[in-house]
Amino acid sequence: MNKVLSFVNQKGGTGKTTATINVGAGLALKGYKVLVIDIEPQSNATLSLAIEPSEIKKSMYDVLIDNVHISDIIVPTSTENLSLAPAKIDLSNSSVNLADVSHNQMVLKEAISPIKNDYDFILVDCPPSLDLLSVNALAASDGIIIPVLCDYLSLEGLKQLIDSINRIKEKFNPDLRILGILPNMVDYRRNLTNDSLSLIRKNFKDKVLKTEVRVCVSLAEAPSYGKTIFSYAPASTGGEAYKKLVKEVIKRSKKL
Amino acid sequence: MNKVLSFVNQKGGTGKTTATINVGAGLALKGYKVLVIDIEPQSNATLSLAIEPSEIKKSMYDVLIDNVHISDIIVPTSTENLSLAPAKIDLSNSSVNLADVSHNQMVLKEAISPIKNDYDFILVDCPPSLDLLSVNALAASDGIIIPVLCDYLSLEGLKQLIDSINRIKEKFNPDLRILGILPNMVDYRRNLTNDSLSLIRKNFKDKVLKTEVRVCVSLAEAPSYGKTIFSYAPASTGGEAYKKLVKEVIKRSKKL
Ligand SMILES: Nc1ncnc2c1ncn2[C@@H]1O[C@H](COP(=O)(O)OP(=O)(O)OP(=O)(O)O)[C@@H](O)[C@H]1O
Ligand SMILES: Nc1ncnc2c1ncn2[C@@H]1O[C@H](COP(=O)(O)OP(=O)(O)OP(=O)(O)O)[C@@H](O)[C@H]1O
Ligand SMILES: [Mg+2]
Ligand SMILES: [Mg+2]
Repeated sequence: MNKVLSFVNQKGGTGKTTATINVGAGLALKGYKVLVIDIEPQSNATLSLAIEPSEIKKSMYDVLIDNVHISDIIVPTSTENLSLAPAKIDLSNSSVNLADVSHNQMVLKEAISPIKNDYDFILVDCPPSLDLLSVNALAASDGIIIPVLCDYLSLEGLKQLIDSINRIKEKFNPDLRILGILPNMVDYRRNLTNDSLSLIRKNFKDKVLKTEVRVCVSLAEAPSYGKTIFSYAPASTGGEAYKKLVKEVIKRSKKL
Repeated sequence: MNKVLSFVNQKGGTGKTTATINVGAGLALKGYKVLVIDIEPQSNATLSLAIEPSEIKKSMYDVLIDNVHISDIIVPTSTENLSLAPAKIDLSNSSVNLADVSHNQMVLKEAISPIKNDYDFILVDCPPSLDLLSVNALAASDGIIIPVLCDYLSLEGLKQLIDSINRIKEKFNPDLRILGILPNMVDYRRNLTNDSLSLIRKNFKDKVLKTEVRVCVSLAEAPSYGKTIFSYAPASTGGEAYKKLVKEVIKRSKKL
């Protein structure tokens, strides 16, 4: 396959990190070789995989700013076939440090190219912004997954996000595709959820994934044990949803 | 009073915008003259107050980048005594545009100083990051309010955030104080919430506000009607919580 997928949304708290970790783990459990790349200064993907950022010597910061080879920072995780290129807090200075670098939107793409064929999937967890780090992820990706909440502010942001993605696609990566919009924290008891879901499906049609991930507290608990949903609570509604999502991601990746 | 308060947290989706709008409205209803400043590129505070960002001619972007006087962009809202300095999507380029400006951390403080005495409270809604825009808000503030969710990833981020705030305080604003950490989307039925709450109160002691805002769907519905909680559902648990929070903010602001 050799696909690079980014989890992007400038709206905060929509489930980007949760989706990156659990889709990554689900693909790894099916035998695919997966690398998760964490480019979030708050290093949530790194923390969720039970790796303490302060104990890491070199991180994605060193790869993007000091030209360290990405294979020098990759670490194994507790899930077989799932590796991680960790982040640290110093990533928050990267926009400033990369400001003077020419083609500073392509730094991540260049860093990934020597290892792209070593993995079936490379998943990039992005910060809640459309700054230089997220633009790098979009420039390096084959497909993007956009987790959204079913509320007013998230929906408003979605139109803006799709416009920005199309601009970045034209400038830096014409082959970039939206693999899917992922409705997350769905609660069918709330009118707001049902109204928003029908609006999303009406406006964005087949760009919206069939899988809807319901609110499931196990998904919020799992990171504090450093576990993915598959090792923490595989039979929960969260576990079932992510099993389904992984199948849909595989199917849609083949069309990228 | 003449206090500037910023709502800050680099973790996404913790309730910064919701708290800014509803604390602002609550203070305005008590007769205080309040200005909300939106410096989030996704302009969520502007949207929540029923102002369409695309119809705004000049925004905080023009104030920060082109030296437009902030009083030229201030608009009234549907709540008496509550005004807004709106944001637009072009704010997402501000870190790059401000990179070459000397003392670029103080641009917001300078923009606010001519009008600071016209308002009892100026509330700044920040994006989910600690980039230059958020640093500007911290440099311009008397106090900060940190909305947090009661989950693992939010708690991990809180320690990092407090460290970063102390560094910014030493460099740019020695008088800056944490007015309070606001537990948000509290759900007493979840173990994760109760465990997190006792951890937050143990680690951060009197920095944590007494008011806890419970999960309340009215808070998520109100922005889609362009209303604050006080005009949409004042008797809801969200409305009651924000009434209590406003009283606590007034009390703590007197000590700043
Ligand atoms: N379906 C779900 N049900 C319940 N909790 C969830 C679900 N998905 C995510 N969460 C929880 O919601 C919180 C926000 O999710 P997450 O951190 O993955 O979002 P994010 O988009 O990566 O946030 P940020 O914008 O800060 O990067 C986390 O505590 C996570 O555990
Ligand atoms: N106590 C609450 N109960 C229920 N929903 C809430 C509560 N507080 C906030 N919300 C909803 O949660 C979502 C996230 O809140 P909000 O947008 O205010 O967070 P934020 O920190 O400003 O996000 P961002 O990081 O993207 O700026 C919104 O849809 C909001 O309406
Ligand atoms: Mg995240
Ligand atoms: Mg916000």
